[in-house]
Amino acid sequence: SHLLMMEPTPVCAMPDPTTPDSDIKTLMTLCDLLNRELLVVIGWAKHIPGFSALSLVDQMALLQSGWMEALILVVVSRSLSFTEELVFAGNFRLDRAQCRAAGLQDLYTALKHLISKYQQMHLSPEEVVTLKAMVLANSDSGSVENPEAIQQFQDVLHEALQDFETGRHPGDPHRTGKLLMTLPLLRQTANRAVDTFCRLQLEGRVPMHKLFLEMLEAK
Amino acid sequence: KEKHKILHRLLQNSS
Repeated sequence: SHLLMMEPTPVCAMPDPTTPDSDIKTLMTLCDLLNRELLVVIGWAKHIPGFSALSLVDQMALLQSGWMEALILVVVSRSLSFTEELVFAGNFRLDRAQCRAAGLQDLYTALKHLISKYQQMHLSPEEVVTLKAMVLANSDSGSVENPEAIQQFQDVLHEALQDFETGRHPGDPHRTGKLLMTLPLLRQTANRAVDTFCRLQLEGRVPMHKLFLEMLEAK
Repeated sequence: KEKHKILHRLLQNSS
């Protein structure tokens, strides 16, 4: 309930009205949107029970490892009721052709694979928010100060997910496990996204915000 | 920390 209450208001895309429509404009709109979404994720992390009790160094380590997985889950959750499009924001949806034209074909394919897996499972909003918190807690950063505190942080979220599934899906005792078994694909998809944005940055075609670059560098 | 100063600042900010 706490995680559902703390869900941030969705961010809207803000395409530059002075730039004519083009593939570059699509990428610019996307990078700007994801940078603002990233700011939201950092603010949201502070409201996950247990996160703020971690040391600042560990909070940074978890976010630096898990931010893209959290962003991917935001996009996935918005796209669950769509069959063809990736819903980056209510006013910013991209289909396969648009992604291909913008050089995001690999990312489209990877995201669609993940989305269809969650669509088949009928992922609920409660599961989305819990998984989103879990990807931060479980981000496998190599440089944490207090692994015990992070383990405890993970255990609390794990317990919340198990409790929820026991009540909501009593007929499927494996549902928690099934959800946790989607995390490798989520990480793989996030890595694909990081690669994509690193490539865009190297190509220098799209300006990126400092925060987004800083977080990409941490990867 | 110096390298990741924006994240550091955002986390220190209480809002």
